[in-house]
Amino acid sequence: MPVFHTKTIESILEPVAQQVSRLVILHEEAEDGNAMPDLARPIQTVKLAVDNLVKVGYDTINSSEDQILKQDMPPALNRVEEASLLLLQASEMLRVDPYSAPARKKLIEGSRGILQGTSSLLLAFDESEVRKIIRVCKNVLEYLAITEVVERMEDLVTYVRNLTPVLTRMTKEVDAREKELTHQVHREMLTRSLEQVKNLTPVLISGIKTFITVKDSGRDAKDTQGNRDYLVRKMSDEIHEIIRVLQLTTYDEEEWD
Amino acid sequence: LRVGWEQLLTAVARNINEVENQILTRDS
Repeated sequence: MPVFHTKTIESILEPVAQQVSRLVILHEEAEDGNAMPDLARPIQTVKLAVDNLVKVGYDTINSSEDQILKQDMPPALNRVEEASLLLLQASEMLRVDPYSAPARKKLIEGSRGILQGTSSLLLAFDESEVRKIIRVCKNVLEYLAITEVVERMEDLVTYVRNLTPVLTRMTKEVDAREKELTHQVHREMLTRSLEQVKNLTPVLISGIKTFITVKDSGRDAKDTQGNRDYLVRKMSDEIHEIIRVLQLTTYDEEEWD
Repeated sequence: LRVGWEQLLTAVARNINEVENQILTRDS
């Protein structure tokens, strides 16, 4: 099972995660007495990158309207800043004593801290993206919920005209999200539900049309109404399933402990 | 170990830059 649930997060974090793991092993196996190289310059580069990230992060917090994102970002940014401080302390200690074992420990802790902090940041952003997609899905659900007021052909025209763009947007966004996921089962679940929604849409429109035609002809429209309601329920259920799967992750923060 | 530590710090710096890019891209 993949550790990172999206390809973007995986592509960013995987290389550094591998480096940290490798260094932890090397550090543990290293014999005491090995002099450490001068790392002042690469550590300074990391510090500059962290300073930029923190600035960009707080700009985002100030401009975002997503309250959960605003709440999730500061602890992750603090984590990165604290970790950067550990690296600077290690650099200072190594300058005085290139054999310092505590400095090596701080290097590992700092690198790991940055990995944890950036990972939390990416997750917070990813969750915010998912919330955006879910809002689009809920928009479609709201349209489906008013299907019963469509009683005339003119209403149906308006209904289709309004439903089509939100449905298209939902399809596009869920489809893109599916391609981003690393978890095969979740991908298949999204694809299946999305296909169902796509297939059911013309059937629903035709069902509403039949209901209106039968009702207008003065015949008993109970069965056609039942069919229409069944299709609305079926489509709504699939969209609820999409919302549920969108929120699933395989990520486990303890992996980093 | 020399190459290892420098490589790690380079990877960490790259990681931070990529996260920053993600934030900027999604924020826009």
